[in-house]
Amino acid sequence: GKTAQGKDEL
Amino acid sequence: MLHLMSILLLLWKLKKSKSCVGISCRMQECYAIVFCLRYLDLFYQFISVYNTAMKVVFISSTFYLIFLMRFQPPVSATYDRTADSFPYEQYLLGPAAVLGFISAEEWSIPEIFWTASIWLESVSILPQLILLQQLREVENLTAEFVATMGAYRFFYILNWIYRYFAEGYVNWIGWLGGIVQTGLYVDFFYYYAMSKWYGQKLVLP
Repeated sequence: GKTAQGKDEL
Repeated sequence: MLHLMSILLLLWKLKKSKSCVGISCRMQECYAIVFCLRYLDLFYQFISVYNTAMKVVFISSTFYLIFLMRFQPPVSATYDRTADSFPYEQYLLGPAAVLGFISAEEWSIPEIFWTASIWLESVSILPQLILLQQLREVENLTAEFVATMGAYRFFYILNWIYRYFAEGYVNWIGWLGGIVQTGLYVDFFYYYAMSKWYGQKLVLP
């Protein structure tokens, strides 16, 4: 599924 | 990568000059808090090897920097705690916690911590900028370190624009925090760019 907003960023 | 480079530049500077004059340990403490709040997800969510590796490197190198400046001679002997005295505990932590609480997408601990960390990161450079404004003259390596530390957020903005059109990606809190963060640097960047253009030492007004 899609990652929640910003959660795949550092 | 720019963020990583700024940390490596700072480590290199501390090792090479054995001095942390002009470097704000308090800024690093703010970042340590940011990373601890945001990277809690290391314990319950896996995104990629790259993502995990970077999180571990950011947390450990930031704590190491604080250790060097506060406790490890000869660097710690040069740390001026009177000059580096921006009271972030009152001025930044409190407001970031309140904003994190009221602007979180849902009221769960990870979500509130993540949101607070975005707001705190956006102002974490303030102790460093205020320290440099007191000293006015900025050493070359310190100038590069602060410039890369600001530039990484600007490149996030470019990536967000790309992701918005490519994937319909939306991240309102990240965007707002990123704009505030980049905005705080604009002034420094201006003087940094001028000093590079004229090949002179960076001196802040």
